[in-house]
Amino acid sequence: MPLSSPEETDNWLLAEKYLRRFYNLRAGLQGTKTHRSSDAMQAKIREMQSFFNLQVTGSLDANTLELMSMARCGVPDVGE
Amino acid sequence: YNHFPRHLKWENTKLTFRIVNYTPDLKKADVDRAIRNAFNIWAGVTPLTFKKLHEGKADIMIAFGTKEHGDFNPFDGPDGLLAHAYAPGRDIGGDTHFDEDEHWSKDSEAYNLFLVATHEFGHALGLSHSTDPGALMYPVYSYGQGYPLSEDDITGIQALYGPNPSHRKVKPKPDAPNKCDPMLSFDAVTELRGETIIFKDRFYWRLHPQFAEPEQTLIKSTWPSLPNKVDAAYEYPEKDMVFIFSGIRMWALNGYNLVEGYPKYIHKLGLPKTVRMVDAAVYIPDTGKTLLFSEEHYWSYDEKTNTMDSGFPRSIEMDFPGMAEEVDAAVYQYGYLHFFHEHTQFEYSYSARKVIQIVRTNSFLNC
Repeated sequence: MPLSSPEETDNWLLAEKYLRRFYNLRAGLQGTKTHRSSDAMQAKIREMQSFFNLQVTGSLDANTLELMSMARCGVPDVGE
Repeated sequence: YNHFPRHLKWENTKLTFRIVNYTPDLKKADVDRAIRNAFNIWAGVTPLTFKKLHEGKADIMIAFGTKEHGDFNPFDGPDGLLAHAYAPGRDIGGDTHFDEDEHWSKDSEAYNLFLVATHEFGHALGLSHSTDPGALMYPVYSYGQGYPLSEDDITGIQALYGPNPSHRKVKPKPDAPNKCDPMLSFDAVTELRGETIIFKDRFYWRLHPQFAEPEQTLIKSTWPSLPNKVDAAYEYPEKDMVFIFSGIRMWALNGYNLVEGYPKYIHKLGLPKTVRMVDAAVYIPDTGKTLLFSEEHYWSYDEKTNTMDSGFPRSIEMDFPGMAEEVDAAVYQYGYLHFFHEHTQFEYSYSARKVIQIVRTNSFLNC
């Protein structure tokens, strides 16, 4: 797997931070250096997509990333 | 709506709050007013009362702070996180913090403090986030005027505390439209870079050819400069532009950006001043013409010469036999004109010049 582009890395880090804060994604590295998408991460992406009534794809598509960058409340979307 | 785990709530309905510090973005009196009005919104639909303290510990301590501000739950600079609040309980329970790195306003110029405060106090009283894009407790910020609570918000808070004893009536914000409502009608429909955008009330659905499930979003979440109500919309692909009509004004969008010089008056297109709104608009690639519908008539606008064609207006009923005499929305797809009027969709073959199918409007959303 070629290493991801800087933009993909930025998107990935944005998503990781978002899911950690709002969807209880556990801390620590998700996946390996080359294989980015861990099961836990994919599951949390699906959970977030389902909450916002997006297409549940488990992948960081444009709509999902767009929503992750919108101004919002800091309270998690899932009960702690 | 959602509650916090174990449906956390205040056992005492007489609550206290204290504003610990103020943002320099607004006058102190404006902050006081925004906070008081926000509490009054929740007091209006529950038995809860809110008394302001000027010192000591209150149930709900309100403060402005940046980055790490003392609760190990840091803010993130401008945009992103705007504020947070803690579920009902002792100590930090109920406390509400606003990110001072944001710009706070009492209108739509920046983040509206009253709206964000009302949302955060919903958390401080026991509401978690709602999945209804029309609810105040939806996680993503969007500016709107008028009464901020939707039916969903009111039902959620009254599930915890019951109604206001005076049973004062409030007029909730309408919830998001239901795409499978058999009586569903559309306000406007347009193509946008290969997707189909369907406007209804304050929302729009985004329909992607590969996905069956349309996504519903608040108009203002994507295009803050657009009005909350769209009458008509069409895409002119040659310029990668979408034109939006509301009342006697029109906006031009290039993707998510508003095109310089808009909004303009619709009469700039050559429509007579007697026309006060465009009901539907659709660009026909085969002819290079945009059809503009208003009440029982329509006009033809030439996109190449930017002029209104002569011999118009013409009667919709005469030129589109089998169609309703008025149109709510129209879109051109694969050689067919889809006209929408109330809960009925007319599929009109442009080549055969006749209506070939009549179905329900909601079938366009795969219902």
